[in-house]
Amino acid sequence: VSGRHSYGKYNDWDKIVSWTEKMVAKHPEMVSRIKIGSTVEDNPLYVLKVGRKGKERKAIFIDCGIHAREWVSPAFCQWFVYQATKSYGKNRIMTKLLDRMTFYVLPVVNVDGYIWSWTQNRMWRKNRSKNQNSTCIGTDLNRNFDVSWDSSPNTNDPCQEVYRGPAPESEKETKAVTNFIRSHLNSIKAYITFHSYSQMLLFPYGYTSKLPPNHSDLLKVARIATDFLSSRYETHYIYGPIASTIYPTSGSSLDWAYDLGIKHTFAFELRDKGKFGFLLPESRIKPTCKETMLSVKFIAKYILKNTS
Amino acid sequence: TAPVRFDREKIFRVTPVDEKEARVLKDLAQIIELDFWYPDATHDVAANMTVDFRVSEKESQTIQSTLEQHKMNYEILIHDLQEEIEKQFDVKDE
Repeated sequence: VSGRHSYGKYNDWDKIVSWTEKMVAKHPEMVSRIKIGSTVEDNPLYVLKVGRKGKERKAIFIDCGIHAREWVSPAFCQWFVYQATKSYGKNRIMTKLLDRMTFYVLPVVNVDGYIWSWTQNRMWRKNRSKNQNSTCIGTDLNRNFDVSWDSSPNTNDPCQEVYRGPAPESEKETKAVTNFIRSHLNSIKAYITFHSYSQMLLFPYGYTSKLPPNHSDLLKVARIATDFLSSRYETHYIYGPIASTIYPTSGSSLDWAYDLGIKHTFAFELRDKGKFGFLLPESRIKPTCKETMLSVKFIAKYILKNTS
Repeated sequence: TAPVRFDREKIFRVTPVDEKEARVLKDLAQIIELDFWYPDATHDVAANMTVDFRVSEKESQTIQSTLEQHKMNYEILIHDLQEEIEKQFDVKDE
């Protein structure tokens, strides 16, 4: 894959790293890069801290690329940082958000898996850690969080695509994310994670059909957020609690963040609904990102206004 | 090593109408390697759920004949996965 970084194309890991450096160099007053850890294969895990520099403010943690083959997810994180920095001072809402909030954006969580999906196996999902007593590689990072981690009997086979790992937070990538969020918990008011595909906006819980105490609040935010999303190209998203909207899942980042105390956590399952699946053509990246941006800006505005 | 290729691999979409049909899919997953795209894993397959999965060209015949034998509706979303992988890069370098 030739050429340089482009928001309208899929970028391999090297391009994304150089893009992070470029964003910091271009917007030093708005963007800084934090290395929050490294992966099993010693690739760096970078978070971009986006927002006007100054005293600590309410923050939202956004991550992309937990599952390697879901390429449109990292594309959205790059787009978000680009749009935020580009529209600061021009777009009233974004300017207000960046003046009063901080966004921690982790463009790719599963770096090793993402690289593998570029170089070896486009259909790869898990990370690339080796499993004891098994020739099967990888853990599903979204089953590795310490929340109802071992409640599903079906996630303890290393050869499964949804293998939860040998222990909660066993993976360096998971540990890096959880350590960072725990150490910034007093400011982080929302957690938003991006996956694909199937066009859904999901919120807790996945590990139980029980509804969280602020279910009606989450439902309202998701309803309006999906309305904003569909306002651009009429892309229809369904929304609801994970367990009843799709199926029960254990060990997910969403539930973990919620039970840690972040009471507004959402998971986007981006385009499409299966015509292309994980192979969304590049020509659809920008419309996907533009419509999702409307949704995320609404959620951020809501968090700014409605959290203490 | 050369990247994995997915020549003529197919993506099937099946919506089991009841637990019996869901069971057919789960049994197929026991004997043929299916890569579930949606839901994430075999054990999440349930009645009235849209199920997407990837299967090799060689095994796709068995899948089709089994589904037809059980009179289960299905569609093939992608007929040649490798082709789609190459087609996703449809934006020229700026």
